[in-house]
Amino acid sequence: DSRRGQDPSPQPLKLKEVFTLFQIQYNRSYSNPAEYARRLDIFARNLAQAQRLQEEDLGTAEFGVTPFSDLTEEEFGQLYGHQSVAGRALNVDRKVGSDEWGQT
Amino acid sequence: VPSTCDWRKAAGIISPVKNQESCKCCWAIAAAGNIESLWGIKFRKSVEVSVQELLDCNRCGDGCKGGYIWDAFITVLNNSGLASETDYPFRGNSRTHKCQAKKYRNVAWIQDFIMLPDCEQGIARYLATQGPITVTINMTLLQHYQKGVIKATHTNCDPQRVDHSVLLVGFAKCKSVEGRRAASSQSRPRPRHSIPYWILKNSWGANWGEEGYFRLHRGSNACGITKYPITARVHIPAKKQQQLVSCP
Repeated sequence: DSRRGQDPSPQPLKLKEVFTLFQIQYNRSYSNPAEYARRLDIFARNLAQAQRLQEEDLGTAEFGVTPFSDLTEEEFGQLYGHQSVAGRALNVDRKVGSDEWGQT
Repeated sequence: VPSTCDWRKAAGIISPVKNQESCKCCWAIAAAGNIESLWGIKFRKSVEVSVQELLDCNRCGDGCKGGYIWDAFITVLNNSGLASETDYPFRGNSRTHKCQAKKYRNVAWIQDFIMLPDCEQGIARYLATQGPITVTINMTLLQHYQKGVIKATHTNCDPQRVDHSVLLVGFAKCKSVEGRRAASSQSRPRPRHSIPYWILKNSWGANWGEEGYFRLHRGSNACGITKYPITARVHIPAKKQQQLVSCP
């Protein structure tokens, strides 16, 4: 990434500062140093991913630190997405509902 | 089809952005938002309906583990309407089959629900003339989204793998950011052009994205937005016909 003349992610020391700001902003704390280190690593990967998405994006979108920056992609999907509806056929008749106007 | 439409600009149509917290109930929040906006448009009545009732009375088990828009509308039809958010407030957890709908008066109801054809022009026309529509998209890019128009590719946002339901509330165009890709790829700056986009209401609180909303490119089935465009139908009794609100 540095070949592009841009620093894709902050320097280590700065990364910790950015991560501390993230923790303060989104009220995050971690139960032990190992968990802290793991979340810091995920955070760094997410910042790099956000940078890639920003470069790839063909619109005006800005990607960066969000409330979900310390979650892996899998955790994010499990916590906020509901099960994938790919391929599920609708088995509901289009015309359902009573014909009375406005009746509860 | 008007060139722009933003139901947020019409008073009493779009309710405040909600936060699903740790409950995976985007499907219930999107369906409730759809019903609220249709009542605002058809009856000029600003209502907030109970998401919790959709979770508790959901026929498909624990609503906090996920669900489908059509199941929310079937629950509304089965209950002949929904109680208000005030009477039956959101708790962020689901007591399956502990439905308390009968305790409260219904403040809104629907007659039907339909799924629209997967054509973005047709969806825009319906949105502008009838009101907001629920859609289900691939939410992958939203993890790192801060603001702006996401113009996804089918590789970084698979339109077939949709997993998050939101409410479509408007559309417009904006100017592209000149030369952003050029800077990174050292190629020739490209001429500015306008980017058509959809405006979508999310359920991750008002501090996320653009005050709880986000924008997706319009015209490329970005993140599968045309896969399940579903809306409730609210009929106005003939004697109550009045001038409809058009999308600002």
